[in-house]
Amino acid sequence: ATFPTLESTTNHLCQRHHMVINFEKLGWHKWIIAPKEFRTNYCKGDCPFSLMAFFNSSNYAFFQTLMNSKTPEIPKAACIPTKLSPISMLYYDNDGNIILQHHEGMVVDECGCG
Amino acid sequence: TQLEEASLLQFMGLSKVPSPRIAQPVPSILMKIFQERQKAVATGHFQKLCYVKEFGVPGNLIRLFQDQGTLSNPEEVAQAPPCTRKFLLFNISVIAQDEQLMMAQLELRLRLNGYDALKQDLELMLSLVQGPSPQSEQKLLLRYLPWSQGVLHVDLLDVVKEWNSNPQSNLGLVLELLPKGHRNSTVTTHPPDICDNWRQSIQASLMVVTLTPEECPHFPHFPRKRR
Repeated sequence: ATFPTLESTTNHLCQRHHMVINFEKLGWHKWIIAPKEFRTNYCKGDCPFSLMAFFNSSNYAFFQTLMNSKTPEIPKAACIPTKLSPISMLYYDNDGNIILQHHEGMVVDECGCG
Repeated sequence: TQLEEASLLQFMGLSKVPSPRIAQPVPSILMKIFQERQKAVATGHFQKLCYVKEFGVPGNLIRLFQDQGTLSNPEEVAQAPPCTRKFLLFNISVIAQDEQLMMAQLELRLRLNGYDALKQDLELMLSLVQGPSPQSEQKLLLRYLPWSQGVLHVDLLDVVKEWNSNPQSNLGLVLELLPKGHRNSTVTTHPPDICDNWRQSIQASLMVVTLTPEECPHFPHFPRKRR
């Protein structure tokens, strides 16, 4: 939500993409009580030097991308999560006890170049 | 893939994929807290994840421990009627050293199928096991229950703190249930049902709330570290 909507021509640029993790497909539904699935995102896309400011990039990412233009062995800055949020999970442990815990860094809210 | 799965499970504090033999039902209060936390995350109120308003205590991790006493006490299995003593044991060893105990509540749920024919008030005594002999038991609670009452909650925070700091002291609890007024009676009142029925009529669980400083660094409950 932080970034303006990207046009279809900019789909290759760094941005978040929706991802749904279904615990039944992982075979974990017998012990994870809730949620049944959780919705998160992943980060994917290019980080071109000309748009680094737009992508909420770190200072380090600027330099790395600059170095890449001079020395191709050094990779470009990567499209990575820059803001994460937790989810709560309710599950059985190995002894059949019930656990309610929130786990940090489970949902990607924003992506950027770093 | 198995290696990655193991890493993720370790991150969740689990050594392997749990396969609960008997999936105990989830209490409605836990489901309610889970839903409240989902709402808090959706609205960005992450501080609410470190406070359990339903219990009025700080905490980010809630566990409901199963009673494992029946499995580990062969004497109880062999006990003859009236078999009014029930051994309770909670394996709390999964609580990490850096977790702060905020609440420990024993829930005793009485389904009076074994005793309902008596229609008498009950006398419930809870004791802490401190050694091999019954004489070493420390009485924690003596309470009378109307025969129709189904649930009893007992605060065990101090007891669980001691078990957590000194795991060898966790020798369990003994629950004794008698028809009111029969404790010192010379006449033995035999309940109408057998021991299995009696054991099934009582379900015990231990709800524990802990707070992890790393997960809740902003929570003001913790004393500040010296700089």
